[in-house]
Amino acid sequence: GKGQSSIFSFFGKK
Amino acid sequence: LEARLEQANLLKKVVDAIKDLVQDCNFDCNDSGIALQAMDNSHVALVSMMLKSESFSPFRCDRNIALGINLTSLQKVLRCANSEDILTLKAEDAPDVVNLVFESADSDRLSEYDIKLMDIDQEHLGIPETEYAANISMPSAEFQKICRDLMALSESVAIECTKEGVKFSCNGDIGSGSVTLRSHTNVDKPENNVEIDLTEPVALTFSLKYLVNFCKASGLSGQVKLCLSNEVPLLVEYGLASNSYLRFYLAPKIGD
Repeated sequence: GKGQSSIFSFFGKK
Repeated sequence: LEARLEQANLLKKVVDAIKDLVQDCNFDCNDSGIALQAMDNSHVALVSMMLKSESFSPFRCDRNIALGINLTSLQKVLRCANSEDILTLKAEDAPDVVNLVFESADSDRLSEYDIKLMDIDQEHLGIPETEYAANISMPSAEFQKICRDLMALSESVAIECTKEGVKFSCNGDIGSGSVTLRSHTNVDKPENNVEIDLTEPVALTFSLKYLVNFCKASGLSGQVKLCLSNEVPLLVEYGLASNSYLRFYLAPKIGD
């Protein structure tokens, strides 16, 4: 099955 | 800060919609308005709210301040407002509390509450400007029904957008299901329109638990906008008056 990714994988810390 | 909102109900609906996702957050106030950005504990979903200064009348914010507020506390106080009340938010420089005043438009009732502020160390994420491959507008109630219906069968939904339309499908222990929507224009009831703007086909999988949670915002807007590109978070946007918005980002499920 597919795994849940995290927001951190896409949006970087400012 | 002094910000007068014609409808206390608007803020109440926003808080009701997000408080199961995020608990303590900073309301960042500056002269462009009041913004909030927060992630859920598992870092899968991100809430981004913007209440532009134009949504308030009057709006005054002399210095940038972050109001750290527990949303359960805010919800308790907002429940004290009557549905037609006008809300004024006030805070001083380096405040300990935020002051909320509810005024009834047609009576002389005035109620006033202070909520203690918290020091919240919250990191802000940079959300890149994205040209999404698919932009879908649909009735918010329709999106809510699809998410709730499919959640009865499965914990995740595949969203596929092609020239044919947008297909929401799921596979679970008891069986499978899908709902397909095509572009649709209702001249008499534009709130029922489905608009699909596609530059390339998209197929992504998302957790329904979060989507159902986002749909608590359905009362804020008759239409919801879904923006998708392959391999990036889904954007679910509820537009508010004066270009204000409540946005949710959801990280996709990836890999095999």
